Amino acid sequence: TVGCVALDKDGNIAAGTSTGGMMNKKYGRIGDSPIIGAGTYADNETCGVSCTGHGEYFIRIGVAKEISDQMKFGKKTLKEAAEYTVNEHLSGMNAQGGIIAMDKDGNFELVFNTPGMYRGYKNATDEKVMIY
Amino acid sequence: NRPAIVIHGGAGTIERHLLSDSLETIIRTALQDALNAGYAVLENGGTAVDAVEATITLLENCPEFNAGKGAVMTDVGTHELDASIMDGSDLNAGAVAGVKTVKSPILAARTVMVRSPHVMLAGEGAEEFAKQEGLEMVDNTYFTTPRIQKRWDESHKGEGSNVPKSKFSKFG
Repeated sequence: TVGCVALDKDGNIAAGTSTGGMMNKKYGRIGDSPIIGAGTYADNETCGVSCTGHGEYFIRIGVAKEISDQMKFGKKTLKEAAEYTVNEHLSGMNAQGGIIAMDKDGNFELVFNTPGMYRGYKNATDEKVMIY
Repeated sequence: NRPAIVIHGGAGTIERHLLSDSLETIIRTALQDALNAGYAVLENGGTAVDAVEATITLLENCPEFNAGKGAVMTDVGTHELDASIMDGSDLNAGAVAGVKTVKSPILAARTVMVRSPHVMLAGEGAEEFAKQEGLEMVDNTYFTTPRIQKRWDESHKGEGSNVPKSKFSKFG
């Protein structure tokens, strides 16, 4: 699975996710990646999110929109919202995976509860690629 | 607002001993190339949606990631791809699920968002829509790579016998 969240010069946020899904899947199984609110979400007022992991759990929780909603209705910061959803809500269900997210001010979070996540960021002052 | 971009290439058990130095270099380079491509769109005044499409298209074309070329295989040895995109400025969104011959699923998702009244199209209908909209269509085998084929072969070794399926099997 691959994903991206971008913030443009007009302050607009967009998010996207693309995947081959789960290896050896059967019966037309679909994970969270194509499901808006689960694997992908974007709202200029809060943040953009793209997810990767055990899709069944990401769908049931509605991970991407849960992070945005904690900011919109719970007045949490992106960091607080992302860390709760991954490290408490998902981990509490033994669900493995990660998220990338960025808010309207360009703050970003790359949070995962697996041994690794291919990830990276680039802005006007910094850029980095990470694996573990 | 200063433009910015974040990306991922999947999370999971990335076993260090399985990630050779050369493969790690390929992956790091691909991630950096994707960041550069998306950021260049933003720097040139492009929209966030344009940047997301450019970045993910590049990652779909990189065989090292489970998306587009290099996607994992289903139990019967085919590829079924999914993608979605969302615009935070108007909460417009597009998605395709279970497509088999659309070369760029993220481009198909964006086309659904921009050129249809729907959010998600699935299976043959999504393929038909992509074809009608002039998107590039490929044979399903386009997405197969030697590495993916080898993993699939290994997980189906002993098929038909009472040998337990490999650890990849998550099905009763």
